[in-house]
Amino acid sequence: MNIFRFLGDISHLSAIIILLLKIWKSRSCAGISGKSQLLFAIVFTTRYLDLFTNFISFYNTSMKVVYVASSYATVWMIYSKFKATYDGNHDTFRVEFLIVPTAILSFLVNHDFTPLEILWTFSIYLESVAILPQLFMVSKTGEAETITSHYLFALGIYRTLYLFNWIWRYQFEEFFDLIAIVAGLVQTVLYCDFFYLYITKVLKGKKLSLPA
Amino acid sequence: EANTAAKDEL
Repeated sequence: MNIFRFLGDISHLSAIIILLLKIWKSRSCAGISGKSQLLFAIVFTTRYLDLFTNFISFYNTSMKVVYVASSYATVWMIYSKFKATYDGNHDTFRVEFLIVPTAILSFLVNHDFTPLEILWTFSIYLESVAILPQLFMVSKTGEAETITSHYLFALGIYRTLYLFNWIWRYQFEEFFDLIAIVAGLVQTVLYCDFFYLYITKVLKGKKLSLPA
Repeated sequence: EANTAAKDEL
């Protein structure tokens, strides 16, 4: 464990908590892409299948449980509890264009052709593009609530910090995982446009508005 | 040979 990975996990956890609280407190999932949350639930499910078979540490196991539980709770709130507030007309990104290519790629490019490894690889590839429906929805509605932009910022920063974690691990542990690194780079690049808007607008107290 | 380091990561 290193400071970058720890801060990254904290950032990821806070993004998940921010979103849960936003929906629960406001009893509304307006502006939130249910499709992205569905993709995140798939990412965590396919990545943490070794949750019960491969104990790494109490921290690792408890974080995985929190991630899986909160992602399902978020999907449940969007598609069931508060589905009246779900803005389906603007959440129209074709997720099959994300799931199919990443699934095929995980069969072609992986470290080991075994079910667990292919599912792990699929979850890494899918996570790198899972935010696209949400970013697409924000660009379609032309703006996002401030709390949603904080959620997106925390979510984007988490994988950016993981990039530094991988530099650290390459330097000091002679370890690197090209699949995770390349996917993490793609994931971070997808946020660049949003990071720019967040830093130039939201941090100045303005509302986040994208040129529609 | 890329070590699959990322398995102990979240």
